[in-house]
Amino acid sequence: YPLSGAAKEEDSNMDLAQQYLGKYYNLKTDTKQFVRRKDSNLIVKNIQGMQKLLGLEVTGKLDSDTLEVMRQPRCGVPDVGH
Amino acid sequence: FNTFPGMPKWRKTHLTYRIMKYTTDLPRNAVDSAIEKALKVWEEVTPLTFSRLYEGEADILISFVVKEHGDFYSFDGPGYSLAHAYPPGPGFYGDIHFDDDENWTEDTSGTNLFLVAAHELGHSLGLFHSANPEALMHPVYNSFTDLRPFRLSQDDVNGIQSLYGPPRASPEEPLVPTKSVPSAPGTPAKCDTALSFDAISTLRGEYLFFKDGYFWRKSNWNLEPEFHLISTFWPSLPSYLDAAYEDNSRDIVFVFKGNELWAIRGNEVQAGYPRGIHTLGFPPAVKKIDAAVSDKEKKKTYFFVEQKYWRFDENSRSMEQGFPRLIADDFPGVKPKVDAVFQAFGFFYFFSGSSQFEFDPNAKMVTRILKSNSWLHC
Repeated sequence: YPLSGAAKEEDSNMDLAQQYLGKYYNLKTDTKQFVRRKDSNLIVKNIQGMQKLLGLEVTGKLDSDTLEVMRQPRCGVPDVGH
Repeated sequence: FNTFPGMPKWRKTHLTYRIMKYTTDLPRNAVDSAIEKALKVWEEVTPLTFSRLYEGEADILISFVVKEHGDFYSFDGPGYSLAHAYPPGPGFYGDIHFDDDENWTEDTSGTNLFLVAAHELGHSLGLFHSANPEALMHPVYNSFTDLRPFRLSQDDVNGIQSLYGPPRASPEEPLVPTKSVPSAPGTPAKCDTALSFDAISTLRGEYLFFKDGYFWRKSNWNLEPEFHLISTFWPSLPSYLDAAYEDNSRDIVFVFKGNELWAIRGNEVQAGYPRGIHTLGFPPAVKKIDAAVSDKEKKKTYFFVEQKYWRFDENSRSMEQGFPRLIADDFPGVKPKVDAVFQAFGFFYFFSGSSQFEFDPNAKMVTRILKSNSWLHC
């Protein structure tokens, strides 16, 4: 079925989050996963790490504040040492 | 604040930087000023000093690049990653890359270059990202930061001082070296018959003979000259100077390198320097000067550039009309190019390679030809 609007947006948020966390938080996207789950333990932990370092409320969720920060221009040096 | 894993830091306090590639978003001198201003932010709270190189390997190489540019962190077009930098260390460590797909500006209408440069320099000096949203080292760019006057947060100051400590003692305490530097291998030897100089100036009745990163300090009351590192007296001055002269009436020595000049009084580099040499009235074609001397009686300063020279009136503080003129016409017998020149006992002493020409400005003739190092008691 074509993705509904909400599902499509959720998908693009997920893309954004995975790119951001991969670039700055050393998130290894788990290639074994068939379905990308935003509540996978790995992603939640990375989101919490990012929220903590960037002074956001630590929810572990892709809430609007967190997504907004992911869209903001920033320094390219990772926040978690590569 | 945070430092990088393993806490890498520079083991010296005088660092060099070189701008390798510019952006076309801004005039070059605007980029130069933004980088200088960003360096000053860290100089003011640490013992660190910086000088600019125009060739060769510097500690901090600065480039504007796009997308994949030869390291493992390619840029991503406009927005998102603005720049990145590497922690202290050899080779590419310490270097800074700006994403030239951003719109770099002097204000905040685009991405403010000074602000991002100050942040990236924090990385080049060893600071990692801070969780404090007020800190310069916070990773997210805050275009609403008040730029005038810009101030580091206490978090940034605590971070950088945890690596390098506070600034040196107050400038009132002169940096008096305890002893002159013994000449170690690789340093210039005063009695080398092929010795040439980069620049020579008088200073309060003494003579300073500059060579590479060092200088000999000669006074009339002791035979043996002292030998020092330039950075011992003037940490922020570059090495390999081009020219220097003393303006006696103002008790200032002007020092030249490339297209910049510094003013020093005693141990102190004067605020507001370096400035561009074109502020003196040189045409844009002049990229550097070879030598300079100021005639304290006539209050005229002579600037020598390859085969020609300019004359500057110290009273009106302006370059005189009718210049440049040929050195050969007005200083017959002096062989260009002139490396250095100073005035003593009413004569001009011109230095070219290992030769020195004593010139009588009244008789308009060379009275003696000597070895360049004849003043150093060999």
